[in-house]
Amino acid sequence: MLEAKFEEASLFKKIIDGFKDCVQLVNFQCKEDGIIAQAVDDSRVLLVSLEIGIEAFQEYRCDHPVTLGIDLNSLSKVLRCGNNSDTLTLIADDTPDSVLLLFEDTKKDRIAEYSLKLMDIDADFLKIEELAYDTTLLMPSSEFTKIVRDLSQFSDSLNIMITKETIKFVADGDIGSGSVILKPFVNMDKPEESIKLEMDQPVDLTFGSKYLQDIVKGSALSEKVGVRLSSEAPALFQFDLKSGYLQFFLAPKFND
Amino acid sequence: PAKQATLAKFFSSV
Repeated sequence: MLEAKFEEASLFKKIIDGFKDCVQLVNFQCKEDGIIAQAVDDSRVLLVSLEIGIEAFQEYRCDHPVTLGIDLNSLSKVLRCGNNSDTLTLIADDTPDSVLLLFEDTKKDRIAEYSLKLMDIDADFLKIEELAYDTTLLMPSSEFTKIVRDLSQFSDSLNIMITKETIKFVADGDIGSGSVILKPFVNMDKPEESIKLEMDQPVDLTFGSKYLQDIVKGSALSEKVGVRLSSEAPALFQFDLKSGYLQFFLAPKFND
Repeated sequence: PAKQATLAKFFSSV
């Protein structure tokens, strides 16, 4: 039996909205210690990895591991039926054909219940080893979103160059070019606005703009985004939850 | 122009 209750439905909505546009069919693996999910986009360029730890829930119980194969388009329809401030409980039995979504507005005594049919999704679960990165950047997710959206207008590729003191984003396309340069800094009054850079090796990497535009949809989950880059591994973009994370692994573009 | 790599270059089972 699974019973996973979010204090606010908005959290689960933000999680799903954070990756529903790049993958559609996802196995949610529910275990004693929380829910994990993983999916690769159709072009095999972007991998999404989600972990929702128990602390992210108001109440959580999972006696028996259960996999919920869900079409995110269908799930989104159900999530739109609930109000952001409702509590949301996911309920499934040990061998489920469907998952129940229970929205409760405790102030109004309003209870809405939806059943979503599950799917058999044939997808391998990848064990991602801790990868070695050359550079780790922690910056405001809103700033990162703006840079990606602004520069994506110029080109379908976005170049990220990091040296010891400088983070440079560049896009060069048919209509012109754009670049944004940032320096690491600490804002004591508003720590969430700080930009932190840890660099072992400089990096100069190019990514597909369309994938970055999908990734920044995770920004609603966290004020910060962690960006880990290496010339030998896919880039990792991470939005932390109160307990858990939403991660995107993105393969770079290469010059032949 | 730069060519898009896939994850298979990095993760064998993707």
